[in-house]
Amino acid sequence: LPAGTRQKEEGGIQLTQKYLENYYGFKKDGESFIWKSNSPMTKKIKEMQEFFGLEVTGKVDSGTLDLVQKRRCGFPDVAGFT
Amino acid sequence: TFAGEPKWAKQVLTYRILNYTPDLRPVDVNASIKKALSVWSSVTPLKFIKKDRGDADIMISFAARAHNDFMPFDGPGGSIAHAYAPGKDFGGDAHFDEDETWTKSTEGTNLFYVAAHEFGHSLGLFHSKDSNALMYPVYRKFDPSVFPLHQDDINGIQYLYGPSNTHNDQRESTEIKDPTESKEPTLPNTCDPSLTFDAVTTFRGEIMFFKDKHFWRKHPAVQTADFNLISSFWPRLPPGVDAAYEIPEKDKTVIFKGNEFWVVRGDTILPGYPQKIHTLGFSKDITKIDAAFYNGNEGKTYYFIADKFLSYDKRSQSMDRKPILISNEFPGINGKIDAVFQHENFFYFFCGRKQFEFDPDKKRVTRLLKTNFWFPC
Repeated sequence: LPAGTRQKEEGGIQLTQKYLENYYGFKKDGESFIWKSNSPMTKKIKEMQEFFGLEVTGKVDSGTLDLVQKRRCGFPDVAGFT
Repeated sequence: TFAGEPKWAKQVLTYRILNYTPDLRPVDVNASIKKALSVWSSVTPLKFIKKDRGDADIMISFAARAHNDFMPFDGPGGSIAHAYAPGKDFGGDAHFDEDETWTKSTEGTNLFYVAAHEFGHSLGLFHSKDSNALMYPVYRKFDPSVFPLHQDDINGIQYLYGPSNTHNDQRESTEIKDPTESKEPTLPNTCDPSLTFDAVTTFRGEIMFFKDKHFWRKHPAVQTADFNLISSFWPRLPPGVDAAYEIPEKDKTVIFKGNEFWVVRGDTILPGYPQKIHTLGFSKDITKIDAAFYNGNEGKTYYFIADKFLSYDKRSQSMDRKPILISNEFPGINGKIDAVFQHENFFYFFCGRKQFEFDPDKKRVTRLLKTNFWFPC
């Protein structure tokens, strides 16, 4: 990918990852970031997309990227938060 | 609800505003917080009492970045506020991100709207997946003239605390056994063509439209209208008022219900009210009035009863000895009226679904309007 696009994509991934850590209890594990369909991050992205009624792709698509940049309540969307 | 369904075991809860954002006047912060709490008290038996010192169930504060809990804020945007489920210590508390620009309009971040959401958490509600619900996690532009609770919010809060005690609660306050059974709330909607008003008055440069338990506040130059519970402004005032008029030069507004009236200044009911309407000079056989307005140009107050009116002249300090047919003084206005107010040089009479604009100089109706003419429909 051209550098600019790659940077933008990585920025979106980091933004989404931060969002999932804040509101979906995602814990980034030690392993490098792998795009496996069942990677923890992909699962969490699907969980978030399902909550917001987005298309459940598991990818940081434009709808997901748009959502993670919106103002919101700081309380998580997943239960079990104490 | 949260895991374990935490909720308050009592119905009277206290709240305290620990500090204030510099973005708004303290009086506006107080009003926004009070109104946000009244959203929930209007559909449950809950009551909220403000404390200015000591501990309170719901402690409200503004802070930026890290602020002595485990959820630091993140600067402008992103996370704008959070609140904790019911419980001791900081259970129930609500924190607002000072890095946002807090407003009382639809620009910036509206404090009333965010506070209403956060107090949903303070009372035990979790986030909703329903994008129309107040408990949906993402902040959206909202219409201040529409009551902010969606059925999903009402289902959740009444599941925890039951319905409001007031007998005439608008929202079909049946005990929610199965949330899916409850009916849509019947709330007044400004764009309903059959909308009628109980009373209309000017109020500190705005116009107030009363309907059942609520009123809309609308500045003629501003597109949107604010929607409030009467009890959020004047807790002792009953719903379903009959008439109201303002005396601008005294900053007083007179509100009638049955054979009583109250005088308010801002959101304060002046001491010594309610009083009986015959203290204004009405004969005993008059038990209520339908509408009223004060014509500052003439120094006269007009009280409308059925198809007649009585006027009080403040200069001669005298009331008409007997009622006069409305159509005699206001040709084209026939029969009983619901409400009336003066705006600039015109009088606006509300009769059922119709509104008549009346020009007192030409002594005739100049326009026939819908009742929701003043709203962005």
